[in-house]
Amino acid sequence: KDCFLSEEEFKLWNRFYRLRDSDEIKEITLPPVQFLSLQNEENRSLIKTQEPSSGIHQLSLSEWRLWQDHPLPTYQVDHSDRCHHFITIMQMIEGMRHEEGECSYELKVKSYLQMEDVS
Amino acid sequence: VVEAAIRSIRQAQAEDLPCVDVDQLEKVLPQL
Amino acid sequence: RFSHQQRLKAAVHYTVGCLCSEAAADTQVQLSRQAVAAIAEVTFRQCENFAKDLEMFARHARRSTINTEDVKLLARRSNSLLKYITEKNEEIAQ
Repeated sequence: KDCFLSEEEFKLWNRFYRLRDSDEIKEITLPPVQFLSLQNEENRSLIKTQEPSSGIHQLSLSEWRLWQDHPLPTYQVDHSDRCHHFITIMQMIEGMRHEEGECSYELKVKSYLQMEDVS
Repeated sequence: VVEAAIRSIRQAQAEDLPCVDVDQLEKVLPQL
Repeated sequence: RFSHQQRLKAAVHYTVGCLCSEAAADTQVQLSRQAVAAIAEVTFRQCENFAKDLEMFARHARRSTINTEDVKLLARRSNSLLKYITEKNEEIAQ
């Protein structure tokens, strides 16, 4: 009726979904987000990626990157522009992974460089 | 750009590598 | 139009190369050409996202000119970035 779980729903939640102390993983967190480039030198080195304490599982944003080099099927809502950009970059990285020294991207782009565009 | 560079360098250092390559950037990219 | 975009991409790539060397300067780590190229492409595409957002913010405020308020909105998701951008904006304003 309102925004809270009803008695019945609460029981269901409690039984099927709630993480318990007995569970190996008691809490899920996302990696902390700080702009390293905005920190000055000293405390930039202080920021250690803290080992999450036991029972807290820190989600990894890069663990499944093998799947992220092509758009997966969608239902009713397409991938965002940013997502397509990300996928394209991952494909680009895959293509460059075994390149040594000379960089194909650079060779292609360099011919268009005009210094007045830079300044 | 600076954030991408610093994070990739950090990743290379964590892997004891003298050079950042696309593999390191790939790992930090989602966070960017 | 295509060559205009290619020229922009070349300028971004050149600038990214300079910024990456600066960032790597006080470490013993180098960035491969491929890493710099990938960062340049990420940057170029991110600028496309920024441009669309900025246009949207300005239009939302019924302006036909994008101003620094719109830029601040780009940084809204991170307090430290927003603070940095706001300070930079004040510096420029002076």
